[in-house]
Amino acid sequence: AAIPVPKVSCKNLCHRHQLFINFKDLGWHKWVIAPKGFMANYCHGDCPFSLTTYLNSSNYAFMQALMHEVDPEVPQATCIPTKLSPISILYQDNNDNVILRHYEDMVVDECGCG
Amino acid sequence: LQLQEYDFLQFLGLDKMTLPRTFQPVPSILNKIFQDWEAAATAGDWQDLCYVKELGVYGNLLRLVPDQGFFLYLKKPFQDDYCLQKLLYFNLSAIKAKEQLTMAQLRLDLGSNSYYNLGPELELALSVVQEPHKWGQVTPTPGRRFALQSILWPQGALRFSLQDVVQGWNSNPQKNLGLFLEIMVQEGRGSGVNFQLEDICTRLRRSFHASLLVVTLNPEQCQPSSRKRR
Repeated sequence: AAIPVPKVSCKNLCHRHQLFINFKDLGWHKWVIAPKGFMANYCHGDCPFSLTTYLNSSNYAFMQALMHEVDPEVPQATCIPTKLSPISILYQDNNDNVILRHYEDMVVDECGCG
Repeated sequence: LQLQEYDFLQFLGLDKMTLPRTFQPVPSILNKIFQDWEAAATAGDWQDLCYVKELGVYGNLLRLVPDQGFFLYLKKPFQDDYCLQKLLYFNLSAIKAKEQLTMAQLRLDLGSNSYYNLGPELELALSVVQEPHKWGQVTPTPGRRFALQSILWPQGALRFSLQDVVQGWNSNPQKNLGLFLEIMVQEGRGSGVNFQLEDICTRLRRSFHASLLVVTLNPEQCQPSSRKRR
């Protein structure tokens, strides 16, 4: 049977939301030397079946969205990060050591349905 | 909110919020590595997070450990042609057992102004302290001397590889008794100690700064298979 296409506003579709956290607001500027803040981007939005193919979806997301349409007990495909990048932090610890380290997969660059 | 902050600090590998009174000076090499890493991440360029290409070593954590030692004041200034004597001590307790040491570099910054119009040539000697400091002892008992070199003109920070020494300290922290640094006037040049030499040594003591740059690799975060795959 044909599946009715739900009306979804573009605003509510899965996409990346930009969010910058300034370390000064947290008082972390007292021990973090660099950077000044952190891009805490996040993914949010709907992954309707009709649009999964346009929303950077995995094949699995397409199948899950289809299954959800057929059986609403199957959870919807969810909006998740599809590309992440690392960050580096230069900070000073309790022993006065200056530390530089990478943190993998910390910044959301792209989102999609999965 | 405090609970969330604690969780986040744990995730970053910190036990608790740190509150340093003053920031340690960050050497230009650390700033450069940070900027290169940040630029690559922003540009979306692939980078091996377990290799520090600027230093040519494997590792995913760089630490600059400050010197917590002290100057040894000579009873009579410049006796036996000594300009400066210092015990260097580095607290390595932050290095966790699972971390593999891939580089340990001692950096001695004598301050460029110290060299200005140097006059007499100075000689620098470094040795590992092998016996605990005894009460009433003027200088520590130095063990193996691993560096002896002349200081001729301004040359920025002096660097010495301490990989083997730090490796030993790491496996047996009780052996970490520090290093003994001596800066002397080269033989034959210090005769007739004058005001200029006193001035140089005073400046040297004032601007002297030592640190230990340590690079470690956490095998849990840098597995050989994942590095190959990348």
